[in-house]
Amino acid sequence: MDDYAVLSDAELAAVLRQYNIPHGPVVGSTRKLYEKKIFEYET
Amino acid sequence: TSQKHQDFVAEPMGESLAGIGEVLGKKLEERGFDKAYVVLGQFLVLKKDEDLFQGVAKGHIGANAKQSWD
Amino acid sequence: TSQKHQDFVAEPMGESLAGIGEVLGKKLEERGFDKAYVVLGQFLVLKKDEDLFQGVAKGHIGANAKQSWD
Repeated sequence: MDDYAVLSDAELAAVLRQYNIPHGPVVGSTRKLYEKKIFEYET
Repeated sequence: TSQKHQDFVAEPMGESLAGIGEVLGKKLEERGFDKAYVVLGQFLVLKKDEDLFQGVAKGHIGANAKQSWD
Repeated sequence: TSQKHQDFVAEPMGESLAGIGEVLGKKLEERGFDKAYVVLGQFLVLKKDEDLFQGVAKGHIGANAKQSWD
């Protein structure tokens, strides 16, 4: 999951959109959760 | 919506969270959710998406399905 | 607090944000803040800390001091 940590908030949001994962703004309190969602999607 | 609902919604949410007891309350506090409105804020930032919000509740404090639902 | 304040607080915040026009609204939407309550959520998650919140507003959408204050 670490390789998502290097992405900026905007880049992470772009991946969420690409994978059609429902999401709100990528901010401090939501970033970890979205990284996990992307990891789950990819695995 | 019923008058009861309107009355409930109109009143300030105060500092208590339904369904969260001493133990989970402590865990929430440790993670910065030391006020009920911070938990509300997290729900709103997640666009009121219950799955996402339950993911946070379970991830952060190990709440079970019922507790995170509450 | 005055009755006026109580009436204002009691009514649902709806979908509009005071002080945010077309251009800033678009920028907020692009970053996921596409509803007024999501912005409110971020403010609450930041524990209503105005400095922190203004920092986010300026960082995310380049709002100037007055706009972020609004």
